[in-house]
Amino acid sequence: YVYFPGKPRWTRDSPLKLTYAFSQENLTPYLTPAQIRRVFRRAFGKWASVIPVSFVETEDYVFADIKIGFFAGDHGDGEPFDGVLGVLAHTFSPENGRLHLDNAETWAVDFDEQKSSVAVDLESVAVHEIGHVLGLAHSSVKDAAMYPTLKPRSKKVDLNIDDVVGVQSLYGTNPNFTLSALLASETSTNLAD
Amino acid sequence: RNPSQFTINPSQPDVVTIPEIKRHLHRFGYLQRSNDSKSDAILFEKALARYQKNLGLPITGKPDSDTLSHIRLPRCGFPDYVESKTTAFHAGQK
Repeated sequence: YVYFPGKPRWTRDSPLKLTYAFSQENLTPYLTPAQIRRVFRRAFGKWASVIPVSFVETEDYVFADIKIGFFAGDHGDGEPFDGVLGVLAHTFSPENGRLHLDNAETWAVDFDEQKSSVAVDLESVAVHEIGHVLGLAHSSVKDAAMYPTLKPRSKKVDLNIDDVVGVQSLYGTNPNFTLSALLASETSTNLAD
Repeated sequence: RNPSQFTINPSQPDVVTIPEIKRHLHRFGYLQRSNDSKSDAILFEKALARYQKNLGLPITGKPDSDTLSHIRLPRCGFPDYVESKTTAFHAGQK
């Protein structure tokens, strides 16, 4: 696992509670708002299960800690998106909180429904970008959620031990976290693969 | 900036030119721009080796097939090597 230079992280009173909201004007036509909310709730839950941090959805986009939106091309943050595939999403390091996804992608939650050869799994990208929001940079461990690449029509939604050790070194350990539960989930994922 | 210059054109997945590889390595933090053509080749090789090491690929320093297929993969836009002076992604405090 790798930190950003200066090891930035969210520094508030513990237990840390972060709010997140979606830019209602900037969603994706491929998924319903309910599907998007459900995916991100699951993705935030993955990280919340290993560190003493809670994530609460809010309607108030302006004051949310984490602002999530789907944008196309040049969207004003100096890092334009590039159309189908290529760059899928990007995020800013703590405590900025902006999480942007490329609106040009064919975002999917179920590859049985979405047959496109360039379909991209939203939950896999959400888990990865939330890792950035929390302060993790890209990992060289191929099975880590923080590994920078993702093949179309593939999923990587579970945290790897590399991700867990990295984020726990920033925020501490969730008292309910057990390593055996994590290893069990990794094993079931490997068997499924 | 023309966004597509940062990534490989998915409509031509099999063609990856050296300038595209260099743009990719620069975009994701592996290669600084240099005007010195002499050291250019050495810097390019070093950047490729760092890319290969960082992504768990065989380290050859050459644009081999493993490396090219990885360069073509969709990915996160955040650089892999983040210099503290990388501004866009450190865009200030809330």
